[in-house]
Amino acid sequence: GLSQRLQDVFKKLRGKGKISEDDVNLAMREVRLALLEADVNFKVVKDFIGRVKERAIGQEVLQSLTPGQQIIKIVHDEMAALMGGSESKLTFSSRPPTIFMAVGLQGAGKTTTVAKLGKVLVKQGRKPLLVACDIYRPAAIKQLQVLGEQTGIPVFAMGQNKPLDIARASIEYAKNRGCDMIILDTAGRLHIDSEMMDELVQIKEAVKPDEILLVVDAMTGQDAVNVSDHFNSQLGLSGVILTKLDGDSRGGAALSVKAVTGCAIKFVGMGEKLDALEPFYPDRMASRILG
Amino acid sequence: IQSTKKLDEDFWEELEEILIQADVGVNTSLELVEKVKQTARKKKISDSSEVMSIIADEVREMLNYEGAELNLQAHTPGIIMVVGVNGAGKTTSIAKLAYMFKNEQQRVILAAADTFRAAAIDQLQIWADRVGVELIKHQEGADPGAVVFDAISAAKARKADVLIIDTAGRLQNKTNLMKEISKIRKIIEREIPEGPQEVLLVLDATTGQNAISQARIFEEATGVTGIVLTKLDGTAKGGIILGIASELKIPVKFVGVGEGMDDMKAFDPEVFARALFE
Ligand SMILES: Nc1nc2c(ncn2[C@@H]2O[C@H](COP(=O)(O)OP(=O)(O)OP(=O)(O)O)[C@@H](O)[C@H]2O)c(=O)[nH]1
Ligand SMILES: Nc1nc2c(ncn2[C@@H]2O[C@H](COP(=O)(O)OP(=O)(O)OP(=O)(O)O)[C@@H](O)[C@H]2O)c(=O)[nH]1
Ligand SMILES: [Mg+2]
Ligand SMILES: [Mg+2]
Repeated sequence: GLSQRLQDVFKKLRGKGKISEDDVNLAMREVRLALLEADVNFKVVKDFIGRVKERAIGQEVLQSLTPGQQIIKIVHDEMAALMGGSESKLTFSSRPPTIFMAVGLQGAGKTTTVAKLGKVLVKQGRKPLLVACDIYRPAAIKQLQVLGEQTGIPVFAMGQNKPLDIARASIEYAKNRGCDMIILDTAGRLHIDSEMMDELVQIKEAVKPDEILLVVDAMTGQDAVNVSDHFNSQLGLSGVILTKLDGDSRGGAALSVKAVTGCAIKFVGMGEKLDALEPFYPDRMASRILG
Repeated sequence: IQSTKKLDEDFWEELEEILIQADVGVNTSLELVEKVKQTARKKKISDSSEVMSIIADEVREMLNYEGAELNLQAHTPGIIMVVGVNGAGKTTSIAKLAYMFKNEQQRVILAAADTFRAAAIDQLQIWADRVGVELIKHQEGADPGAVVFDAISAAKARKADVLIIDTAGRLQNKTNLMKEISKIRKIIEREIPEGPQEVLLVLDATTGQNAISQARIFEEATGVTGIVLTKLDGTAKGGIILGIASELKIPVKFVGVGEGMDDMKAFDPEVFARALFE
């Protein structure tokens, strides 16, 4: 992992006495490689290394007996600070029903995550309603209905109607059913599909969600920056959910998405089962990305 | 890259940057740029536009393979097993393949061997109806091996040309799920000794370096004869296939460029190479 590589870098430099800025540059190169291999976006890596280097040429490293370890600590702490820090709790409305909307690329894990989120809310004593706004994908509505049955959470569907109308109608339906929460499941879409992105903008303007959550696959590569930037600039995101973290990808997309949108990662998907949704821990994620 | 740049360190760095941002991966990008540098030096090239055509050739070469078409003539029914991680686009890609074969007047049967995920069977049934092909399925929760066994019998009985098997998405680090998919392959081999003609790994073009681990582990578990690279209609470049090509020599056979049944094309290394730099 990175700590071994940095140890090797500084082993070669032992016996030279004080560490110089050039030596730190060598170490920064190793960090850069590790982050790129972990799928952190190229530009995000550049900015991040710039910030870390400023601290790495400070006294805490240059005077240290274990400069490699010092640098790892700085990198880890900077990364955890970058990914943490903003409001990671869910926002609830003072006038129910609270409305959450899940958005993202095709196959990211939205439908599954919507059901998992419903389960978490039920545990908190709330009464969620899952809403089937994906009218495009074959059996998408059925998929949400099956998940609703498996979790004992009601699902509102209006078949092949406009997603905008379904979202609007779900509010009255929730109130009549005594539900204080609505979670909208939307169709996967490309950030460059202006018609589909406009559909989300219309839903947002009509029902004013309290949370717009971008669902991102943890194995996403360099494109994570493009995707999250587009979704954020068109919709204004309130948070991110990173899925499939039970895989073995390093998950550098987490750093990219946070760096580019400033949005908190609020939850992580840790499996296909409906109880596999956990809070996001920035320092755990930092360790994972650094390998 | 502007076409009138001189070949200095900045130029080579910029080339590296483009490749890394296309998900080619650091090591593969460095190797590729080094190779191109050497070729440019040997040929005494000083014009950056000529370098672009060298690198396009190099990329095409890495991706051009024998056996880059589907291999179905050897046996009837030709069996295609489709595998990959969750959400990559397997089920949709199967619909697209079925549509392609149907248009070539081939008799196609599909097998719904994802008996686990909510509404997976319903999803494939809708596609089968739209394309106009038969689907062999059991109930949700049934043994996927049993579905495969039934589907092979049906394909033999109906003299189908092609049988395409949909499997549940699985992350490659889940040992028990990888055991299950190896077992499904063994079931096919029991019924058809030469085994499936094709095992297609479906890879999402937005995937980063984890794709290499996916290819390695699925190759170990079931063998992989080809890759279907999906969602290339997005902004991701799918550069991960270069690392996979150089390490595992697995050819990309198809690319997915949309959500409709006609949104699939044969892989064209030339088109791919050019798109990397757009
Ligand atoms: N291992 C694992 N699988 C997951 C996780 N989240 C979702 N999945 C799986 O990923 C696949 C895609 O999930 P969906 O919920 O259908 O994704 P989606 O974003 O709704 O897809 P579209 O509606 O087509 O855009 C399914 O096989 C899910 O079971 C996770 O955290 N871990
Ligand atoms: N834009 C685009 N979307 C695609 C493409 N291929 C598949 N999709 C979409 O990706 C999502 C997931 O596709 P599926 O076919 O359900 O993926 P899967 O691998 O079978 O998923 P699991 O069975 O849950 O593992 C769906 O919304 C598809 O419409 C493609 O080439 N382009
Ligand atoms: Mg969905
Ligand atoms: Mg599927």
